[in-house]
Order: sequence, then C-alpha cells, then structure tokens
Amino acid sequence: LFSGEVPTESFWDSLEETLISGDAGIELTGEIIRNLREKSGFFRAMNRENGLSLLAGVLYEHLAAVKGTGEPVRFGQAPTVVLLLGVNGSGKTTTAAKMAWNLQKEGKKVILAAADTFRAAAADQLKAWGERSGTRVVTHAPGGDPGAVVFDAIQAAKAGGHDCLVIDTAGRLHTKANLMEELIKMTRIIERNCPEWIVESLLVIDAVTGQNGFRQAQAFGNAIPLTGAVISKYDHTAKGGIILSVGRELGLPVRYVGLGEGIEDLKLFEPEEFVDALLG
Amino acid sequence: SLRERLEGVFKGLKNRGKLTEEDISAALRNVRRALLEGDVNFRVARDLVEKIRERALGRDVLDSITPAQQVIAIVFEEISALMGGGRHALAFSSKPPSKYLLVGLQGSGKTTTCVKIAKKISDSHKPLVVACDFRRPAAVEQLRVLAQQAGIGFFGPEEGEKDARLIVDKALDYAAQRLYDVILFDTAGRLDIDEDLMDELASLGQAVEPTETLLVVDAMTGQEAVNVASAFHGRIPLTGIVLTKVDGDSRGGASLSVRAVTGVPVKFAGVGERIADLEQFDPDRMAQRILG
Ligand SMILES: Nc1nc2c(ncn2[C@@H]2O[C@H](COP(=O)(O)OP(=O)(O)OP(=O)(O)O)[C@@H](O)[C@H]2O)c(=O)[nH]1
Ligand SMILES: Nc1nc2c(ncn2[C@@H]2O[C@H](COP(=O)(O)OP(=O)(O)OP(=O)(O)O)[C@@H](O)[C@H]2O)c(=O)[nH]1
Ligand SMILES: [Mg+2]
Ligand SMILES: [Mg+2]
Repeated sequence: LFSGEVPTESFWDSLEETLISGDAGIELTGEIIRNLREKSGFFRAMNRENGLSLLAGVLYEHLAAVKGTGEPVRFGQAPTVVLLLGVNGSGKTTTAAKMAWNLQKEGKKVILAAADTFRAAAADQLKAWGERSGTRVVTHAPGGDPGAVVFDAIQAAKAGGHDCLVIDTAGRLHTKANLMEELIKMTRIIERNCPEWIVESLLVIDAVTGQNGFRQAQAFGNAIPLTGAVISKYDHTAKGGIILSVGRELGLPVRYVGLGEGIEDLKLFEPEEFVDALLG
Repeated sequence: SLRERLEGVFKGLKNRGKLTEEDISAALRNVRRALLEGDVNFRVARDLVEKIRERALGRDVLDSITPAQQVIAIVFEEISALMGGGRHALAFSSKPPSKYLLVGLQGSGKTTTCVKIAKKISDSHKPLVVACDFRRPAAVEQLRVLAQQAGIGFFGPEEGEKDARLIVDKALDYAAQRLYDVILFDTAGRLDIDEDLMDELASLGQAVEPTETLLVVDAMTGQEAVNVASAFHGRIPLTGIVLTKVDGDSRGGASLSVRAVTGVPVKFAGVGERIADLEQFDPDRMAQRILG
C-alpha cells in the first residue's frame, strides 16, 4: 500500500480521517487534501511517509503565516494588561494563575484581578491561586460590577508599580448579548484608564472543543480586538485542530498552551509540535 | 441547511426521471458533511451514513417525486434510533437513598449540574450534595455556595481532608442520620487518560454504589467525545449523560457520538448558568440542531 507508487484512495481517506478526528473540520480538511492531491501529481513516488511530511509542511506554513504564533505576552515601556476571556469552564482562572506565575519567573511584578463577580467562589478560587504564587489579587464582593474590579485593579497596578495586570473574567457564552456587552465595557475601562498600556486580550479555548471553537473566536473577535488564543487542557489527547481555521480565516494566533492543572503548566505554543501531534 | 442542500442535489433530476445510486451518493455526501460540521465523530458519522444509504437505495426513495424529503425523513429516523428515542428519566432506587455520581472532564459543568439536579428533584425528595473534589482550589466552597443559594443540603470535607472514600462513608452516615433520601456526589474533573485519577474514580464508584453514574459532557466537545465517553464507561459503568451549555450555539454532535459509543441515554441538558437551567433532554430537537 505505501510502497512508493501513486497514493491509493485509502491513503487519502486515512489522511482525511486523521485531520477530521483532530477537529480540523471537514471544510479545511477537504481543501488541504485537494491541494495535496494536486501537488502529489508532481511526485513519482508518493508514499505515506512523504505524504505526511508534505502535509506537515503545509500545516506548519499555515500556522507560521499567522502573525504572533507562539509569541509570549508583550512588554514595553508602559505596563501590560492581559485580559483572559472565553466560554464557561474553558480554563481562564487557572490560566490567569499560571500566567502570573510564569511572568513572575521572568522577573515581572504581577497583580491579578478577579473580575468574575458572578460565579460561585470565583474570587476564592483566584485568591487561593494568588496565595500559591505570592501574587496580590484584587477582589470585590460577589455580585459586584466586574468593571469596578477592573478599574480598581488598574489603580492598584499603577500605585504598586506593577509591570503586568492579569485580569480573569467570568465565563460567558458568545451567544449572550448582555454578557458580551459586559466584556466590551471592561475593554473601554482599560482604554480610558490606561490608554498607553499594552493590551493582550487572550481567548482561552479548551483543546477538546469542536467546530464551535471557530464560532467562539469569531464572535469574541467581533466584540473586542483579540491579540491571541490560549489552548487549555492540551495535555489531553485532543488535538485542537480547530485552531487551523481560527488562524487561517480569522488571523488569530495561538500564543500559549495549558498542559495541566498545576501552576507551572503553561508554555509557549509550538507549531511544529502541534502539527506532529495532529498527524500522529 | 441540509434540507436545502439535498433539494439542490435532487433538483435537476426530477426531469430526468429515475434517481440513480450516484444521486443518492451525492445526497449522502451532504448528510455526512452536515454531521461532521455538527461535531459528530468521524466513525459514528460514517456508520450512520451507511445505515442511511441502505435505506435510501430502496424503491420508496428512488421512485419518489420528493426524494429530498424522503432522504431527510430517513436521516431523522436513523438519528432518532441512534439517540435511543423518547425521554429518559432519572432513576430512583427502590431502597433509598438514591445515590448519584457526577463525573467528567475538567470544566464540563459537574458542580453546577449537581446542584441543578438536586434542585429539580427537591420538591419530591430531600437531596444532599456532597463535595468530593479536593483538588481544584475553592471547589468545595463553590458547591457549598451553590447549595446554599438553592436551599439544598450540603456535606463537605473537614479542613485538610483529602480522602474521597472517607468522605463518602461520612456522607452516607450523615445522610442516614438526617433522613436525606437522595445523595449527589460531585467529583473532580479528570482526563480520561489520567490512569491514577481513573483508578480513583473506579474506587469512588465502589464506595458509593451509585443508582446513577452521570457523565457530564460539554455540548461543544469535538471528535474526542467518543474516546472520553468510552474510557469513562470502561472504568465505571455510566447510566446517563448530561449535556451542558446547550444554551450556546454549538451543534452538539458530541451527544450523538457519546450515545452511539456507550449506548447510554442523554437524560438532561444544561441550558444556562442558573440553578433552574436544567431541562429534560429532547433528542428530536437535538437531532435537528446537529444537522444544522
Ligand atoms: N488538565 C488540564 N486541566 C485544566 C487546564 N486548565 C484548566 N484546567 C482545569 O479546568 C477546570 C476549569 O478551569 P477554570 O480555570 O476554573 O476555568 P474557567 O474558564 O475559569 O471557568 P469559569 O470561570 O467557570 O468559566 C479546572 O478543573 C482546571 O483545573 C489544563 O491546561 N489542563
Ligand atoms: N451557559 C452555561 N454555563 C454552564 C452550564 N453548566 C455549567 N456552566 C458553567 O460552566 C462553568 C464550569 O462549570 P462547573 O460546574 O464549575 O464545571 P465542573 O465540571 O465542576 O468543573 P471542574 O470541577 O473544574 O471539573 C461555570 O462557569 C458554570 O457556571 C450550562 O448549562 N450553561
Ligand atoms: Mg473562572
Ligand atoms: Mg467542579
């Protein structure tokens, strides 16, 4: 079957299954396979091995073309604010804690804001993490206005001479207009109160998410300008293939991946590793 | 929509007369596409399409003047059959207390669902929710607060207690003393590939001897739904599925995949963050949604 002649139908079928099973989606998979079949006409001896490496090259190029892929949070003269947002349960609070730890290891003075004032014990959760990482956490009483937490956290960051403010927001489905409005309001508060700061708005996407991950990136990206995505729970067998179309169609780069439930389990996204994992 | 696509496929053919196997194949490619876009697992979709193909090659479709309609009807019937048709209620034990164990991946909605189910049955039963997640920071507090908001009894560990099995025994005693007739155990999220945590789950199941073991699945779960569900089902026999965050716009194909691979029925749908936001699962509405 794979001894070096024209690739058989089952060769293309198995490639299709690999990509779709990795959540790359049928649309993008179809396009990739079609392009590859055209290219393969130029190869006299296409077997599974060089077929896969050709595909790996194509996928890597797709990702490398998305500006900001695998880049860490940016720092400059002014402080940086990292805003973590995304749907319910995606891993924002844990990522906020990991981010604080990670940046502190780089010598940054970090402050956390618990801007989820809605969900039960959300502030307690972030406070507990803050204790572990030795990071100050700005919190308000439950039920308060998340915008007020953001405002106070900005003042505290300025007063304390912090390099970085990491804001954890409540989970929200992009289908809820009032919750998206609340998010937009938070970004306005950031614009008004620290306009010269670098703003990193990162969408946290669970690696196990299917095609809805694209909808999320699209909807959140329409509401506020996103500067990147974090793929959480990437320690699972889920391949996170949805980020291929997120990158391609929306130009949104994956900056980090979450690799576990511990505070150190965050690292920069590596497109090569991602492609290898996706293709098995 | 799928209906429009199928009508497009069959449109030019009514004048030609007979439908051919080729025409059916073209139609089925559209069905498969709809299923995959809807996050149904690759292999589940393949098997389902083959079942539909067998029926779609029958005379009642090939001779029909409305073949698109016929094919759609078959698609719905086959999905319905796979979903296990009808509504599946929560089971209660003939010898109370009824015990429910909620399990699943991280962030799927277990803690919230635990209190939602308790609330739903609280007018006919006296439920107690038990916190068995000692890993996630403030998980016990989260359950405590939700239970309090819902007016539901709560039992949690003492400061520093880390043994889930010990808590189960204490909770059963507590429930017996206070005459709770339903006990819901909220467990820590875990990856199906984490051997230690899957072992812990099996041992929790032995300690609880649950009336129902409910796998809580996020409606936006993609292709991995099959691996997750069969891994959990392999370690601790599942009796029901709860699909959460159905109030979003994900197509929810994971529900079909999970049902197909475990044979376990979806019992509830989480439709919001409030405690009241839990519905009986409606397989027909979900089938329409999956197909887009
Ligand atoms: N295995 C694994 N689990 C993770 C990772 N990131 C987060 N989690 C877990 O996912 C669950 C949800 O994480 P949270 O940080 O509470 O998610 P969230 O987005 O803040 O949730 P909401 O605020 O309720 O919307 C927790 O059990 C975390 O421990 C990761 O990278 N790997
Ligand atoms: N919109 C919506 N949100 C939900 C639903 N069910 C749960 N959530 C939210 O999803 C997030 C995660 O819910 P949890 O109950 O903490 O999930 P969990 O499975 O217990 O998480 P871990 O214990 O970390 O594994 C929270 O923000 C919940 O409010 C639902 O049906 N709809
Ligand atoms: Mg959170
Ligand atoms: Mg929980």
